[in-house]
Amino acid sequence: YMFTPGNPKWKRNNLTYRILNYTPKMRQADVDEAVRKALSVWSNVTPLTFQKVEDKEADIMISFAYRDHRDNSPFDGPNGQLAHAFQPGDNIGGDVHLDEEEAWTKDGRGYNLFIVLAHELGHSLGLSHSDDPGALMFPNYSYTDPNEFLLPQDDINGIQAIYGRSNAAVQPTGPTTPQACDPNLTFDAITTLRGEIFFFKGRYMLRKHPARAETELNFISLFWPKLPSGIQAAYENVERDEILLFKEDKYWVVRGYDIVPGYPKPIYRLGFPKTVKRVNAAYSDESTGKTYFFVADRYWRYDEKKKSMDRGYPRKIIADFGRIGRVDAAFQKDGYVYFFHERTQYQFDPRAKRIVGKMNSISWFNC
Amino acid sequence: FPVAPEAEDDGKTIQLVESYLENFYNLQRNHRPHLRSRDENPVVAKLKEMQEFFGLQVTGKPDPDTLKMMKKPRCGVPDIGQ
Repeated sequence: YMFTPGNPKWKRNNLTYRILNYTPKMRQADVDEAVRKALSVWSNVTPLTFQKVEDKEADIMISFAYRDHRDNSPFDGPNGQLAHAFQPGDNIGGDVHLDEEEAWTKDGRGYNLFIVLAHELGHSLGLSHSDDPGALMFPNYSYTDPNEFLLPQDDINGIQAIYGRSNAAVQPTGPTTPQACDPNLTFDAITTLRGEIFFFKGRYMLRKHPARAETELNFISLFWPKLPSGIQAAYENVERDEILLFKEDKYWVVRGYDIVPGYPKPIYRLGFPKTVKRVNAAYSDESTGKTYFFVADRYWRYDEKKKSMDRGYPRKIIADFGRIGRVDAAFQKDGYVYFFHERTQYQFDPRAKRIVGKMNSISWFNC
Repeated sequence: FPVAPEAEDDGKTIQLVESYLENFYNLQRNHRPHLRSRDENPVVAKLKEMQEFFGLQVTGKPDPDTLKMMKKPRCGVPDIGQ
């Protein structure tokens, strides 16, 4: 996180705000809700309070504006610069301006007003841009489902460094951004995808292209806005050019950037008994057309051609894969299967039916 | 003569890079372009600053990853200085 140069801050904790005008692209009630929720992002983690006022000057004046709106920072039309805000202070200090020519929404289409407002209010309170790609105060727009939004730890640290901690008995904490070379990094799910490998962690994906040394970090929502965070299992069906992603008792089928219509579906459609509540990991063996699902200490085998589970399953993992323990994530590449459990990775040779290697979980990231 | 498509793209790229650095990295508009400066080219210096901020490879050149980042929708507040 970074403070605005000069460390400006409000001298009071009880601040006021006013919505000067509304965008015709959203219902007024939805704009009010977006503003209220964006303010609560910061009031939840500090002693700050925000009171809505009408018809008089407020500390934070929120408005939608066009192009040149007489603050020496003209907007640039659709996309590009979405909004800006001013550091704490009198008059224009603290004010938030939103570019009226953007497609403001309350969901994943266009630009989510809540997300942009929450970011700009960080400036209104004295924060500058953070270079943590997962931080709310990172300069680029990225969509997160407002219902799943948690203020990241980097932003909590920043705002509390200015205004102090929340008065709540239990101090709120937030998600941190995964670092590819963090030796403690573990994964929720892993899949190959058209020659690349995607490692899922919380709301993020670490993307590794075999020809590129560096690892790319993205939000899952950047590729698939309708997918939830916290994907628990994933595998690629190379023949159908699809990946299947699992969370709790549902699964999605994705082809390229598109979620195949009709998904998510219950995992029971694949033949799991109702006693199974979630899938921990999965991989698909392209050469045999069999897909392996790992749940707790057992696994199922699914025949992609027959589209049904094979008989005689579930079986014990240890019986056929050796001492790999619980499986958090798995994928197959170049004939080997890689099983991830916490910070350890096992390389399994399905032909020899034995473990042939043991590495750290982050061995794919050229650390 | 009509401008060759590549040259036109170059023009747009230069315009994108300079306006991005002016908006968000305090690049001062060079009012005496005809004078050669002994310092590092200010655009290169600011480009490196921007690449470092975004965790990109610091090349000082408008490489594809850098241009891709510059085209992303974003907040209008500068990344450095106010």
